[in-house]
Parts: sequence; structure tokens; C-alpha cells
Amino acid sequence: FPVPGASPEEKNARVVQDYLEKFYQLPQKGFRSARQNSASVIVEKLKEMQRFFGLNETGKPDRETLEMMQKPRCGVPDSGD
Amino acid sequence: FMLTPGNPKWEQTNLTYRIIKYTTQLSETDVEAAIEKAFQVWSNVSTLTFTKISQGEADIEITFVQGDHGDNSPFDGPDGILAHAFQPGQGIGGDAHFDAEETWTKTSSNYNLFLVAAHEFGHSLGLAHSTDPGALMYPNYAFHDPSTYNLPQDDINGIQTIYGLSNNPVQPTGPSTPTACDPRLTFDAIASLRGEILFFKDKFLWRRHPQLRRVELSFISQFWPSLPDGVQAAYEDADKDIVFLFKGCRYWALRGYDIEQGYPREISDYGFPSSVRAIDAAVYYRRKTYFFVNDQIWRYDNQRQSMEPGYPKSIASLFPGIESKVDAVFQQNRFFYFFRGSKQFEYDPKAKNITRIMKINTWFRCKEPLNASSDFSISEEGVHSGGAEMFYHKNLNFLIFSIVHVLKKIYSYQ
Repeated sequence: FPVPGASPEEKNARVVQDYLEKFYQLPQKGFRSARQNSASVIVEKLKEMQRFFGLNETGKPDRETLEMMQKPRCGVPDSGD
Repeated sequence: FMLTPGNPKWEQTNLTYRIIKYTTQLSETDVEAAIEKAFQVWSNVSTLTFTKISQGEADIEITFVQGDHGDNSPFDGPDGILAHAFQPGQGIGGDAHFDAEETWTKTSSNYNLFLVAAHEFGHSLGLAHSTDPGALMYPNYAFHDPSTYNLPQDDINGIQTIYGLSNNPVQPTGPSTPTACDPRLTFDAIASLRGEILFFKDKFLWRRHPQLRRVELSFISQFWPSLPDGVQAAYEDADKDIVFLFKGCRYWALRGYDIEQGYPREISDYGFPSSVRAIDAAVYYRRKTYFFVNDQIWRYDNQRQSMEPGYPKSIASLFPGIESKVDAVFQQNRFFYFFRGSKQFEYDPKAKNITRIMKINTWFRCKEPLNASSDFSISEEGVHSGGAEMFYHKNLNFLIFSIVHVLKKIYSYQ
């Protein structure tokens, strides 16, 4: 049987995780502490990203946020060093 | 604009650069031309100078590399991350890396090397990403014609904050990004497109979708890279599902993201005489296209494909109340919406009168109540009602309603 591919939700979660790690200082998966692992950190980072791009600050990976994350861009982070 | 945290900067203003490794997709000459032009973007507005060297260590070293290239920031193959650069400093400081797996061009095709390099050199000089969507230092890629590129004001402000003003006695200025809720906003052109409304301004457009709260600001070039900035008129022929855009004597036909074959064409195709060099505004209504040129109007019969006889006529004769030149017009439901300066006129073509005068930003759902028109008066605009009753604002309607209601109450008591 063919191995089922990742669901759209899983793909989106990966996109969000990767984007926030690269550009918004979200602690990387392998190095996260239990506290950092909470969903609220991702929500806050999502809001920070949405604020930067002038999107609605929903804290959710909505359609326009995901579209913005998939645009070609510079590799320098938007926040922090 | 934003400065890199810690405000790193070069102590000297005469900087050197060296291209360590080239891309194979462009000739070395093309790469060097793009890089030189990208540095000029910054040297034109500051005291900085850039000199290319071919040997030894340069302040800013440029290289095309792919994947993991040893700086703990691997590239990700085609698309996604295009390039990165390091803040001013010794060693790797100031260096700019370009993903060798991207397609680098000197055209409007993705990705134009000059534009990406100019952005990266902003980081090399100490700028961080800007939140201004029109700025060069905005993180996302957008195409602009390199031959007419002007560094936006936001970036000029940023670089001059770090390195001071230019030596030029006349300080350089650049384009600013328009703000949707700016009460002084004006439009170049407006057209509907498959239920959305497109508002054109310089190199930007706003998309207003009837079911979305947020109004989206984009570059025209993001949708149609080969179109020029500064569109002057636009209309949608909904029967053909085509939007026509006009600038000067030329016009383009757009079907979705595609520009139709054979365009741009000359506006003389419509039957305009050579004396008409540009169109101010256009709107499609009941298989006729209305073209506004200064204070005159031309009407094109789309079924017969010819200009109607008897035209041009004065705008005032066909649209009483809209006396003079307009910036933009579009049609929705049973109204025309005319835009002149920062004012907007809702016009009922059946009653032949203006039904409301509003500020221009009403379509953008600004937090401020910008649709209030109480600061407008009849005498201010000298509007002509065409003999029909004119309503200026819902406040006025409410006042009339209240008076009638009170009078009814009084009569009922009597």
C-alpha cells in the first residue's frame, strides 16, 4: 500500500513551525523546554508575525497568514538578532 | 524602517566589495552590472561609496552558494529563502549570500538579481527588515522595473539615520507607500474585478473583497509584472471577464493574472482622435464604456465596437453634478462612484443626481469614521442636483426622519 502523505493540517503546522523558527526566534523543536513547548508561545509568535505584516492578529495560521509565509523572501529574521 | 539591533554600522564610508563566486545563470558581466547598480541605490542617497576589488578581503563579500554553506543558515532550494546578508562587522560581517538554486535574472522573471542584491546590501549596511510593504527592506520579494527604480523614502530615512545625509545639496527623496486611511489619499484608477474592487495608486493597488474585512495592499507588479506603474484609468468589461487598464496612449487587457496577447494597444483603436493623449477615468455600464477626458466624456458602444456619434459631450451634460475632471470612477449596484481628489461622489444614473458625497476612504473600513461627510456643503462643491432631491449624508436623512417623526407625534396629539 502507498504510504499516506501528510495531511494538509500537518503540512500547515510544519510551515508555521519552520517559518517562526527561522524568522521569529521560535525555539527549535529539539531544544524546546516544557514551558516553551506550550501552544501559547506559538500563538504569541504568530501574532508578532501578523503584526509585522499588518495582518489581522488572530494568533491562528489562517489563510492569509499561511499565504504570507509561503512568499519568497529574504532569509534574515524579522525580529531579534 | 528598522535598524539592526545594537545599531551596527561601518566606521568608514568608503567600502569595498568583492564577488567571490558567480551564478552560472547570468553572465559575469550581468552579475557585476546588477551588483554595481544595487550598491548605487544606497550610495545615491548617502555618503557611502562602494569600490569593487578582485583580490584580498573586501568589506562586503558576495557569493552564490546552495544548501548548507557553513554559516548555520542553510538555503532551501528553489523559492522560499532567496538570499541573506550579515550586519556590518569583521569577517563574515557585511557579507551577502545568494541561493545558487534560485533562477537569477535581469528581467521581470523571478528572481531579479538587482532587486534582491539591493535589499541584501541594506542588511550589509545595518538595516533590518521594514514593516513598510513598499520599502526595499520589506522581507518579501516584489518585482519593480530596475530601469526606473527609485529607492523608497522609508529606506532613505533608514540609511540616512545610520550614515547621515547625502553630500548632494538637494537631498534625494523617494516614493512613499500610500496609506489607505489617509484622508488626503487620492486614486489613479478604480475597477471591479470578478466581484472585488481594485484601487490603483502609483505602483500599488488595494484589493477589496466583499467578504473579507482586510483590504490588501499589493504592488501592481505582483499580479502583472510587465505593467507600468501609474495606471490612469481602468474598467471591467464583466461580459468578457476582462479588465482594461490605460496609461497615456496605451491600454492593456487583463484576464485574471494574464495580460491578453497583442497588448498594449493604442487608444486610437477605440476611435479617439490623436488629440486625446490620455484618459482620466473609465467605466463600463450596460454594454457601453464611458471614457472621461478632462471635462468631457466619450461613450463607446461595445456591441457595435465604435464610439457613439455626438460625443464627446461635457461631463456636466451627461452626469449633472459631476461638473469637471475626475480621477477615477467605478460602478456598483445601481450607483456610479466618482472620485476627485479626496472626495467621492455616489451618483444615481437613473435620477441623474448625486446621492451622497463621501470621503475617499469609505471602502477601506478605516477605524476612524471616515465616511462622515458633514464637513461638505453644497456650496463647497457647487454640485448640481439636476432638479431632484439630494441627500448628503445619513445624518441628514436621520435629522429629516426625526423631524417628520416629531411632527407626526405632535399632529397625533392634536
